[in-house]
Amino acid sequence: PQLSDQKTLARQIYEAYLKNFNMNKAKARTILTGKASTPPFVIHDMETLQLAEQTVLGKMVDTAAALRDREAEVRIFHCCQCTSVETVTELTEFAKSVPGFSNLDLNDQVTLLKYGVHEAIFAMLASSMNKDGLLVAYGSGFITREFLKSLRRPFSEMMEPKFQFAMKFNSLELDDSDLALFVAAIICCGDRPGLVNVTHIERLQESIIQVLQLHLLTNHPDNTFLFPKLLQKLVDLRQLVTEHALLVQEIKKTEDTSLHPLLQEIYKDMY
Amino acid sequence: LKEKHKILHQLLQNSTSPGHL
Repeated sequence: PQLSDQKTLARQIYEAYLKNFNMNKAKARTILTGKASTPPFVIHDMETLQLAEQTVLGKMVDTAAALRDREAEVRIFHCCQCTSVETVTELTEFAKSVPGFSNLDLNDQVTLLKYGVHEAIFAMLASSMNKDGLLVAYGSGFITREFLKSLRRPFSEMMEPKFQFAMKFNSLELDDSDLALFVAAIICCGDRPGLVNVTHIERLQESIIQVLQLHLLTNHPDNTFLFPKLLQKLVDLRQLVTEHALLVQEIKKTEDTSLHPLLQEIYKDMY
Repeated sequence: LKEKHKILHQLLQNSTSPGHL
């Protein structure tokens, strides 16, 4: 009976993942490997960025009049924020669908999301990345890594660490069913600062980690060390987010850009 | 905590849009 419970939990989490995220690895790989009916529009310089803003990016975000005359770096930063906010919304709905999450203390649900969403965002972002760039605007655009690197400091430092993480993470060859459990494990984490009912969360975390381990054994029978490798990735993601939060703080201090109120809430007093 | 995270709290309670910049 325990094994069948675990399989049910894995299936429920996978279904919640497919239902709540508009992009997933299977979709992204279809586009990145050139198998989609329409190839993405490639953004590789200022000119193609402007063209994209009039087409694919314009559909994704309302590139308001206030931004039109701002420099490219600020406009790209704005787009990144819009994508993050949308993913936080999706992650919240996903979390609510993880059995047991909604029964947790409401303050603890807030804390788990506050600390977990960026780790989850960067883990899932890897699905939309290859060594040359990143899918944007629901897969209708592709922005090159070189172009992002060529932006002025500090914006040029925003994405490169995520690419470096993604290349190592993608070499593990996880599929969406593995990623669903991995993202659930990121969110339901018992050692976030300020949690009230740690035991309750640890119990939930343990059941998800157990399911993840079992699922990896059956889904990747030839890769014995995949589970410990993934646990290490949880540590790497925490470091990636700490560095990201510092960079955002620097941008907020030195640049004349606004930060979305939802992201402000999340970053405030984070680390 | 709820006071400092009004939008997150709102998202958890219902499916409202977090709004635009």
